Amino acid sequence: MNVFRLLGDLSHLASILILLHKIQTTRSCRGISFKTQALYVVVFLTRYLDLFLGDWVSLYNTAMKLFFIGSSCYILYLMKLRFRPTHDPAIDTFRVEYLVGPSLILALIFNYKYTLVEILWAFSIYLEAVAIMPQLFMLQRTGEAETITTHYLAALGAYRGLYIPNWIYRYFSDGTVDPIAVIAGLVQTGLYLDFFYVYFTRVLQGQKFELPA
Amino acid sequence: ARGRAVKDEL
Repeated sequence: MNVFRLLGDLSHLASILILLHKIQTTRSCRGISFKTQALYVVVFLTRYLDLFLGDWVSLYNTAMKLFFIGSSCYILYLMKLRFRPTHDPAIDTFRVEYLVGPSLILALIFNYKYTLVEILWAFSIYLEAVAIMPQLFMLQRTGEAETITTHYLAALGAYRGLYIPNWIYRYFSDGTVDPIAVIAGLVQTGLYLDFFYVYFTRVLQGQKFELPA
Repeated sequence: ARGRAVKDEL
């Protein structure tokens, strides 16, 4: 565990806590894409299958996996049941089959081993890389976002971004490279570049997150 | 055996 990896994981943890805080305090899931959140549930369930296969890594690893599965399911519950009226499906219109289909095809072609667990793992990596697209698409459509929502997105974007120096560090420290994770991670981080530009130039200067018309 | 190089990442 190096500092980049730890900061990345903490950033991921923080993003979920920020999102939960936003939903609980405003009693609303306005501005949050249900589709993106549902994709994260699929990502975590397909990636963390190893929890149930007895591949023990560490207490940290198991606790984080359980937290990500549990919190993502809880967020879906909040959006779909508890605060259902505050979610507007009419602006959450990205077609998820354009993300799930290609991710599945890629996973069938590019994986480390032709086993169900490895194919699902690769699928979860590809799907995670693009799962934010319905959310970013929604932001693009509405052209604005609550500040707390932008902090959520910034923490979530920083998470995979911080994995990049972690991979570079690991290449030099123990010679390991995971090309599937690295390529998908670069794509995932790349998707946030536009968002980060506006976040740094507007939100962190105390202005509202607004896209030019 | 071929497989993932890294199994501890999240």
